Amino acid sequence: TIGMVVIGESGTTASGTSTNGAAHKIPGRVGDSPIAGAGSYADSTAGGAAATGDGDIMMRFLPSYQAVEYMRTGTDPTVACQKVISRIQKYAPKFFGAVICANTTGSYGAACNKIPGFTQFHFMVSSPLLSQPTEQVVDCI
Amino acid sequence: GRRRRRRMVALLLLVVLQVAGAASAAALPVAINTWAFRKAAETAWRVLQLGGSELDAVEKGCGQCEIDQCDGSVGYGGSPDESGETTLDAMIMNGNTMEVGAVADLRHVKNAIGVARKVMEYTKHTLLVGESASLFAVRMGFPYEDLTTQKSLSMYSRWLNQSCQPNYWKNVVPDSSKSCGPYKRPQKVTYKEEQTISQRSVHNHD
Repeated sequence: TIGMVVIGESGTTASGTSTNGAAHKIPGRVGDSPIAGAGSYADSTAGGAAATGDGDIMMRFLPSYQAVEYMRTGTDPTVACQKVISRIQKYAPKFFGAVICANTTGSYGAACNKIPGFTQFHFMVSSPLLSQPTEQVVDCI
Repeated sequence: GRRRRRRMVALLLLVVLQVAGAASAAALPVAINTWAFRKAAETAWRVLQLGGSELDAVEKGCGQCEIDQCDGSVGYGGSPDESGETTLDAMIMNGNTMEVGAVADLRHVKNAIGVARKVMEYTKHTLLVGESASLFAVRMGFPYEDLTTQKSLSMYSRWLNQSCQPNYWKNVVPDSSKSCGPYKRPQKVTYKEEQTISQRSVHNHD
């Protein structure tokens, strides 16, 4: 799955996702990706977020919506992402998932749930402060 | 006097560092995407640099991943379902208007995010699913084609040869952890606690 958040110079925010979902799923199964607030969410008055991982679990918590709402209250994007992951951890400690967050001032961050075989999350960032789109890594919590 | 000068220099340095720190933490525009999908990021960024809108950047960035079949988890020829078919889900959201366009369980159309954009722009709906979404896509000018590849076929065969493991059924007969289907509800249900270890991985995710 790819999840993407783009914030323009004036703060205009857009987000999106695209996926072929879980391998060997039961026909008809749909994950979090096409659900607003789950796979991604954008609000130009706050920022945007996108989630990736086990959609069957993550879609129950609307993590992207929750992250944007945290950022609306002034929470730093990295912390917003971490808070979302923590909320899911309480119910599903071993879920596979990560969230990326960006606010309308251009700050961004990411967080993921640490499980065996998934201890770091890689994501891409493009910004005027970087000479080219750059891969970044966060340690999972 | 020297101490005062030192204190002034230290204070100045602190202010400079703080300003630099703030600047490095935030600048617009910004585009971020999940996973190390470099070409998708480059495409989105290029669209912005060429004057495209934020929605254009998202659509073209995610669309690049659909073409590249990023990690096998995006686009055609990946993640076959229990019947061996690849189906696609995609969504795009405009944070100015809160409009959303989405498709789910899309079959036989490769450019899922493109169809999602058309749902947003040419309908008053939010989410179209299944074969009906495919018909909508065709009306919008997208080609109807096979999403199966040699790779997705071999993934499917391997899964069948491994007694359909892993799979997502539970509390059914025959035992879904050992046998392929078709499954049905047992006469007497003995519910097992939901599996706590996720079957998903970096190559199998939403």
